[in-house]
Order: sequence, then structure tokens, then C-alpha cells
Amino acid sequence: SNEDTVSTASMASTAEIDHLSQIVSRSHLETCQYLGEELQQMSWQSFVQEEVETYQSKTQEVMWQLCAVKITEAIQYVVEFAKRIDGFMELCQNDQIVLLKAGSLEVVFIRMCRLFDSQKNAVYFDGKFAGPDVFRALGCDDLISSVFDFAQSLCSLHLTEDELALFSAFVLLSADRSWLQDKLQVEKLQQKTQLALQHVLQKNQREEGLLTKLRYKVSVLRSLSSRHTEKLSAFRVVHSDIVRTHFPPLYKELFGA
Amino acid sequence: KEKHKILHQLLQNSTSPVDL
Repeated sequence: SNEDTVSTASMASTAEIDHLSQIVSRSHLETCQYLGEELQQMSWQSFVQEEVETYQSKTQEVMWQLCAVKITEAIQYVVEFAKRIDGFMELCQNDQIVLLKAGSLEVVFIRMCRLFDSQKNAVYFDGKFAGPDVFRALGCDDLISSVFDFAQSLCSLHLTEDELALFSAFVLLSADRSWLQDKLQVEKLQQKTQLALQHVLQKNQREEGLLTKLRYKVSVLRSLSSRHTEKLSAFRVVHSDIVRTHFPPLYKELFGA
Repeated sequence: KEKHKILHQLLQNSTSPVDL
């Protein structure tokens, strides 16, 4: 009977993990800004030199504002993704907000690899594919180049949509974010998500070290996200009026001081 | 709450502002 109990428990847990995988994958697909079919139909057209120069000749303020708008649009979809993850809405609202403030941009960076052309080193932005030089007017070449490096390296792993979905959920449900009220509950959710990710990687017969590679990506994502905040702070010092009057309110809530 | 007004709204809305 002891064996029965053990096997029932492990079966229940497998069923639970399968259920979580399905929910997270479905949520990811439902809340991706561009669906699989749309991606296939996309012309993957790059900006021509003249267009690149137009972006480069924009003022720093205008280019920052444009990027803030695009990031905010992407983040709204990430909020919807979070809401549909099993257990997220059961967290207290403080913790929901803490997780989104800390993790939503990181999920946008993960999702970026769906809209990234590795060969051209270009990302879908404002209607066409843009290389790092399109973003020169922002005045943060180092951060842009790191974001592109990250996208290149994530793309090289060729993650499936299921794997991307669970990796995104794993990042979003990080239990070590500051100011969480109920760390334990978030930790439980994250552990379940990690099991689901492991399970999917096994099912997809992925190489042994992939989970370790993804864990390393978590620290890269944190560094990108905090560097974005630093760049924004520096920008605000000079252009506080532009930020106050022209930046999307949600962007300010997420990244403002 | 005032500080995260929009996030609160997005989290509480059953219908999202995003046209999914």
C-alpha cells in the first residue's frame, strides 16, 4: 500500500505538472503579440539604409519615446500572460505587482527571439527588421548591443514555443525578487514551473545541459533589465519633462523611481 | 495603490486593454 501511495502521489504530481505545462503554453500562445502564422506570413523585410538614417537622425528624446511605447505595448501582452498562469492571480496584489515590475521586461527580451533574424542580426521593430544601428539615437549602444547578443544566443538554442512559454513563466515567477510579501508561495509556483520546464525539455529530448544554459540566461536577463533602468535614470536627469509628459504611464509605473 | 494605478487596473480587468 505504501508503494500505491507513492505511485499515486507521483501520478498526481505528473498530471499536475502536465496541466501546468498546458496552461502556460496556451497562455503564451494566446498572449504573444505575433502568432506563429503571422510570423510565417511576415515578409521579414529589413529597413533600407535611408530608413536606418531616418531613425538615426531622430533626436534622442523622440527615439526614447518611440522605444518606450513599443516596450509598453509588448509588456501589456506580458501582463495578460501572467494573469493566465495558474496561481498568479491567487498571489496577493503586492506580489503580482512586484513580479511584473521586476520581470515583465525580462519576458519581453525572451519573447524578442521570436521576432529576431539571427542571420541579419535584426529584430522586428516599427514594421520592419532593424539592426542595432537603427537604435543609435538612443545613445546606449552598449546596452543595445548586449540585448542583440542575448537574442542571438537565445535564438541559437532553438527553443520551441512550449519551452519559451515555460522559461518565460519561470523567469516571471522568480521567488528571489525584493519586496515580495509571500516568498514561499511564489517559490512553490516557481518550483512547479521549473518541474514543468524540465519535463518538457525531457519530452522534447533536449540536450542535458540546456536547463543549466537557461539558468545562466536568467542572470543575463537581470543584468539587461537593470541596465535599462540605469539608462532610463540617466535619460531622466536630462529630459525629465519629456518623460513626465510624453512617456506611456505604464512604462513610468514599471520603471520609474 | 495610487503609485501603480494602471498595473492595478490591468490586473483587475477581466477584459484586457490589449485586443487579443
